[in-house]
Amino acid sequence: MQKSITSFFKPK
Amino acid sequence: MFEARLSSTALLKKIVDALKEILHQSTLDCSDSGIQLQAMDNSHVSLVSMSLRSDCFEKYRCDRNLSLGLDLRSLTKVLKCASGDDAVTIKSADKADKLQLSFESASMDRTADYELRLLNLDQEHLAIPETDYACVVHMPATEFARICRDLSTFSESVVIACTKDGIKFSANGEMGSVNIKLSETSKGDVSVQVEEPVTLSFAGRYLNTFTRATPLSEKVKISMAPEVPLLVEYPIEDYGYIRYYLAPKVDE
Repeated sequence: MQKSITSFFKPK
Repeated sequence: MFEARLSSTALLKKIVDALKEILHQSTLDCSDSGIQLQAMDNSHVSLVSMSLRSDCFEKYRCDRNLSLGLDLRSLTKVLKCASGDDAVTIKSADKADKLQLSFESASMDRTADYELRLLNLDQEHLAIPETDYACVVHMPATEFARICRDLSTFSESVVIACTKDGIKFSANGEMGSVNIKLSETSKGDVSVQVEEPVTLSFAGRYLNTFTRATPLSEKVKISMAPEVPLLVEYPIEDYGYIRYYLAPKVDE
């Protein structure tokens, strides 16, 4: 399954 | 007022080439210290971060922080009209809706001025946490590009395994499998620093897209840590970098 980058990096 | 002059359009072409396939539109954040860009691809699987310090430019002026929303495909079309050894000046007034690009030939007998419409992009910025990477590998950028290209023939997924012995790239598909291993070399073009071994799986097509930055640098730096995004970094001469972050694939 491809993870999303937003599951690692959160909005500032 | 923002104004920046580069002595060679070739560098700007290489930077835009490294970005345009993964990002169709993006915002350049200009400040007194230089130009930054941060954006996710449309699928939100990868993140691109670019930084170019002001001393990269022959002339640099940025009176107040400015965000320039650009269509990178359109910018590419403009850059195609310029010769690599032209000098380029990019300019935008405060609150302007256009970016001006002026190209001056090396013999200074030809100037060409273009205006590019700016876009109002609502781009959110992500906080990239400080990461202590367990594996850091330096290798020739052309070698990395070749490996990514060769592996994508076999499978959509690429497994990267890094140990003290070296870095191994593997792909396994219907037609067969491939393993490419690079060990540290005495001449120093491949270096491998490993605190603990890491194996992660990634979508090969993103890795391939990152290698569009190959003309920017002889070397590429690959950093991995367990269960965090891969970092692929290309320096931009001594003035900055393009960093690509790619979220790993995980077993369902």
